[in-house]
Amino acid sequence: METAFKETFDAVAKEFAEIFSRLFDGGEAQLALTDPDDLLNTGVDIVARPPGKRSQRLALLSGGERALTATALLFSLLEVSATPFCVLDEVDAMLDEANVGRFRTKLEELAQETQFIVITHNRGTVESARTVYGVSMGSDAVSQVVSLRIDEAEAVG
Amino acid sequence: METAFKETFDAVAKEFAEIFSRLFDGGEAQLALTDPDDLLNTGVDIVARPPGKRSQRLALLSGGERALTATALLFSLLEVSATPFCVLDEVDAMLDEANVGRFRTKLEELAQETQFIVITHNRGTVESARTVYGVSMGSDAVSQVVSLRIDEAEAVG
Amino acid sequence: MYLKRITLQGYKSFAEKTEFEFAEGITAIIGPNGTGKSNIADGIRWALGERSMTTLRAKSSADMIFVGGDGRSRAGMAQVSLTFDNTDASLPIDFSEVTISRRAYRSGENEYLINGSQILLRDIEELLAGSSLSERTYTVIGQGLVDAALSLRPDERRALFEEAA
Amino acid sequence: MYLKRITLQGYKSFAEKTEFEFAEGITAIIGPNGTGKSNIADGIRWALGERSMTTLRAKSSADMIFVGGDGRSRAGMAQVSLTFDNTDASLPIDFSEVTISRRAYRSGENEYLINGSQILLRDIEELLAGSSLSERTYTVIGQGLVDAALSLRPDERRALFEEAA
Ligand SMILES: Nc1ncnc2c1ncn2[C@@H]1O[C@H](COP(=O)(O)OP(=O)(O)OP(=O)(O)O)[C@@H](O)[C@H]1O
Ligand SMILES: Nc1ncnc2c1ncn2[C@@H]1O[C@H](COP(=O)(O)OP(=O)(O)OP(=O)(O)O)[C@@H](O)[C@H]1O
Ligand SMILES: [Mg+2]
Ligand SMILES: [Mg+2]
Repeated sequence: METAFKETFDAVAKEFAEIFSRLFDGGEAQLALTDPDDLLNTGVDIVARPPGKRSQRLALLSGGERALTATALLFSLLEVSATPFCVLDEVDAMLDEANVGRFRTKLEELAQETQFIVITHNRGTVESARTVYGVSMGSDAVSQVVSLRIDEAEAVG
Repeated sequence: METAFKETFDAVAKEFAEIFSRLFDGGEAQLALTDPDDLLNTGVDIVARPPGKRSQRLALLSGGERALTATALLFSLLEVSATPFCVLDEVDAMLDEANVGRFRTKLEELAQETQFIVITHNRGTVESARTVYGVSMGSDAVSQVVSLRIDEAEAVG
Repeated sequence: MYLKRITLQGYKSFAEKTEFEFAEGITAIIGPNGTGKSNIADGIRWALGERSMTTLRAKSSADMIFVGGDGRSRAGMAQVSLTFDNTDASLPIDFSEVTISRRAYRSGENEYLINGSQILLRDIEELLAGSSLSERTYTVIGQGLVDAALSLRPDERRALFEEAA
Repeated sequence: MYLKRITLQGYKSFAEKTEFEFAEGITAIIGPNGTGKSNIADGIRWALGERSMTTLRAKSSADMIFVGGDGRSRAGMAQVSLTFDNTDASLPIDFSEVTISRRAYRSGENEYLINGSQILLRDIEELLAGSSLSERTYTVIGQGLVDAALSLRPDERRALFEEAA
């Protein structure tokens, strides 16, 4: 039990450091055990330092930096222990265009192993999809679905 | 005290019903007192019904519908009792293009009376501004500001 | 193993039988506000045995069932089915395609089915526990919840790593 | 009455003296993630006398002061000034332009100034109470908090209407 936790923690921590600096194009981040001598109960700390900045508490990160840091953690968990599929509901809402681009690149890489269903308003993210569904609603409050080709998705935005 | 509260409540409730159906292009919404006989302690309920839908609890509204309903409440408070200025930090992040358009129209109307400082990633919202500032950050983690003409703002997006 | 299809009927805003076919790789779902995109994510969590109504933005099981709209009466039942490709046998059951379904009735009763035959929630949980689909918080990341892991206390975050172990 | 200018110096990521001139109507602020846009909103709340550090995404007053960056040492003081056009005399003070400033030092000490002369926080609050700028929750709507009013309990929402009264 403890060794499985520690092995997983070490593997995720290694991925997290690497994926964080890929998504932020620099900077560094670490996962740290709050109490390494007590593997059964220890908590996990996150330290994130965007490029050019001093290391600060998570609370000082901006909205977009928080979303990107959390996404780096999610992606590192998926790298170490993939689930068959993963649903992401507007995780890219706070990201600026450059960060959406880096998010998309990493998503496309992970999609070799894990299936993704991504709900998004971001054109950049839609462009990475093989299949696109458009959801709409009639005046009777019933959801309807249409399968779109990528060029049709542009129009729905 | 009570009469001032009740008068304000009635005025805001009237505005809220009107602004909600402007922002949603239909539907209806009300503000209701939980205990009208005890004006000193009564709470305020919000009932929102997007167009075509049955009246439901606030928890069932979607992310974008919640943001738009809350914005309708904010705008009705401003109509009744304006503050000299109002800062909106990415209130339009969850809105789709049609809702951003209606949000922008109402914002432009209110801006006759109230000064707005709007932080946004939405091009539609930026286009409603008379002045645009672009914020950037050097590699030394220091914020820098540039005043942009509207055409320059397009490029920064 | 991957998710081949989702079918929703009478579930939240999906009054009519609606199917999504998925390939491997990335599928995007787009559309205006309030049209039902997040309801699909809720439907997936629900079919996998989600017990917490708050996570599903609901108060009771009845909130899962289509309440009706203009000129449209309410549904009596909600059903969501998830069909998995099991050719790699990661689900310990001898089918190349496995469909997990959950139904809710206005009476409050819930039914669970595997490939059409009724089973208990316990059986589903056991089946999933053997695969990497078991109760993983990071299988579905809800709207506005992407940074939830950052807001947890350090001891609460530990659970993420235990699930992955 | 409207806000003519904000000046930030040493406040959070604004290490250098930075000025924003505002006209009436709408001013937009755009820019990449993490560049300091929400810090401007925090600076406005802070200068108006905000007491709650959590609302300012901080733990202590020292979090208001620039901590330094690559090749850039930390600041010793943070200052934010808000200049209002008071030609309509909505602030009960006999100036056509009123500048409210707040300073914080590493010692934890805070100073408040009006048009350059030092006053107490109590005096600022009294000055603002007479105008429509007093403690209004809807003067600054923070990032991700637009729907906060919907999550309040009905009795908590009452305060919004009392402020507007
Ligand atoms: N039991 C139900 N019956 C009918 N409609 C329902 C039910 N539960 C929820 N809804 C409707 O579903 C809508 C919300 O859908 P959802 O949250 O999926 O929207 P969305 O497409 O994700 O929108 P956004 O882009 O704003 O996030 C609400 O308007 C609500 O009325
Ligand atoms: N005291 C401080 N000294 C230096 N930098 C600070 C200080 N407090 C906060 N910051 C920095 O400010 C940055 C966050 O700025 P802010 O939240 O304003 O970004 P933003 O432009 O709103 O971004 P987003 O678009 O992601 O919301 C953080 O990266 C943090 O490092
Ligand atoms: Mg949604
Ligand atoms: Mg921000």
